[in-house]
Amino acid sequence: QEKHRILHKLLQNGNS
Amino acid sequence: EQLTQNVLKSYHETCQLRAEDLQRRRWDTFSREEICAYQKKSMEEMWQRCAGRITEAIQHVVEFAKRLHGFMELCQNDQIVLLKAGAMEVVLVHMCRAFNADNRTVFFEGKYASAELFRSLGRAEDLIGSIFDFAQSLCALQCSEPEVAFLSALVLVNASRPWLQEPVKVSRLRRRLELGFQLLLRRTRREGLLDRLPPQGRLRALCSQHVEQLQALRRRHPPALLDAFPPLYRELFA
Repeated sequence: QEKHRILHKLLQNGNS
Repeated sequence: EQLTQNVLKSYHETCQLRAEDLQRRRWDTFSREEICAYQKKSMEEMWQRCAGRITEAIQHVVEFAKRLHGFMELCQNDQIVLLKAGAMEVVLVHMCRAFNADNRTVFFEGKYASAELFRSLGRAEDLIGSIFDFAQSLCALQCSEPEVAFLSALVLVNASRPWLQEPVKVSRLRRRLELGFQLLLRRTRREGLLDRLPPQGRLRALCSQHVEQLQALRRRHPPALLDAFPPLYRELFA
């Protein structure tokens, strides 16, 4: 997950 | 039926470009001068531009995945594994919508571009040729929008991707998607499509070719080259 911080963040960011 | 509706709704809500717009503009090609201007760009700038467009497309794929019933119920590791392995493949599938097979051009930065526009990418020219060939073969199947939606979901939800923690859960979701797709094809009398789809390995090979070209570019340039690339692109491919 550390290696995929941005992807992780995009997945966490609500459903927008 | 519910799953089908969900796949189609997710696809429509997250579609980057509308099929009607792409169809309407399919003869709106770059002029000779515009093509020359692209060809004069440095290899680095052209790579950055392409990386930028790919990243925008991938962001839409992530949003599509998030809306798919069952995807966000997979563990976080598997969500990331599936997107990391499949996002670019989905972008390549979507490219058939933005491809005019009659003159071999693809929608890029506002107009339709032939392969020669990408000449300044240097040795990646072979890759461009392979991607155009793939788009051409997919275009020949004349997939409807609902079919592209299901193909996108099925490319993404693939239980055979390495490093999945819960492949059984992914496999269960995939099975439901396959059933939904089969129902759709039966209803529209398009069952034959399944036998005509390009083999999965072809998409995988194109994605490997892309990563190999990026690695070759990095070997020839100072490490700072990648600083100008979108962070998401670097995270996925570098």
